[in-house]
Amino acid sequence: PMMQKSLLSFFKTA
Amino acid sequence: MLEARLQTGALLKKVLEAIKELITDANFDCSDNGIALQAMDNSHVALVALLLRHDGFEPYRCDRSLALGVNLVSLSKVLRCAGNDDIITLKADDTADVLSLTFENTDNDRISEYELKLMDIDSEHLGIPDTTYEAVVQMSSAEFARICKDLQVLSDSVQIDVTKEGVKFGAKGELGSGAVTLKQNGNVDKEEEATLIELQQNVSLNFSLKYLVNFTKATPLASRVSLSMSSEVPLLVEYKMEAGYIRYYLAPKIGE
Repeated sequence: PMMQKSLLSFFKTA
Repeated sequence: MLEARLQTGALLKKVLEAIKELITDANFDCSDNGIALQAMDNSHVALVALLLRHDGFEPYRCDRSLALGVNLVSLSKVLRCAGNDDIITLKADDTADVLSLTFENTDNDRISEYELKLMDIDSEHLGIPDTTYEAVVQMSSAEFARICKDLQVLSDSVQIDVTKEGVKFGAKGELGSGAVTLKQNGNVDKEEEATLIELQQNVSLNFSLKYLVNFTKATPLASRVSLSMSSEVPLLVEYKMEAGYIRYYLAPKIGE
């Protein structure tokens, strides 16, 4: 099973 | 204040079609550089970054930076009132409480004017790190749209494998499996249809097809698309326009 990652774990709030 | 006149109004209509299903509200950030937008979808899985550079407008005037908070469904409804060949002028004053839109036909004997109420949007602006991608695939945008749509019949996700020979899109589901491989073919007669691969390292990544299919709503904006990938980082799907771009970022699916 694959888990959908969130973008927030890669991109930081500026 | 902002004043931006777009000779080919159809461009703005197409841009709205390409983003309105992914995001509902967004700020159009206007500056002397042009009009930009950055917004994530509600589930924080995908992000749209749009730039319409100032040189795509004639004239373009923005003496003070403005954030125009727009409901994209409303804007796309108003833009449907513009003819495909109309010239579109956008105007907003510094209070930014309405966006004025003027549509002029090419004969210049029909002028329609609309005002769209703007809203305050608290948007999180994300810092996107500069990334050197391990694999960059450039291909026909229509081909990419077709592959995503075809594979959606089988599964809700796609595995993309890039090697120097080519790029393979594969899907597995309850009814079976399917794969489409495009070989690198820089020598084809039709440049627009060539598949070109720049590779530092082979990559194999999984993504949601629902989002990719959504991104392909930008297909009418560009004949080419680029897919930039590195292991376990978001995919970048870019459609380049004459004066700007639309970029989509999509977080990968990762095995547990």
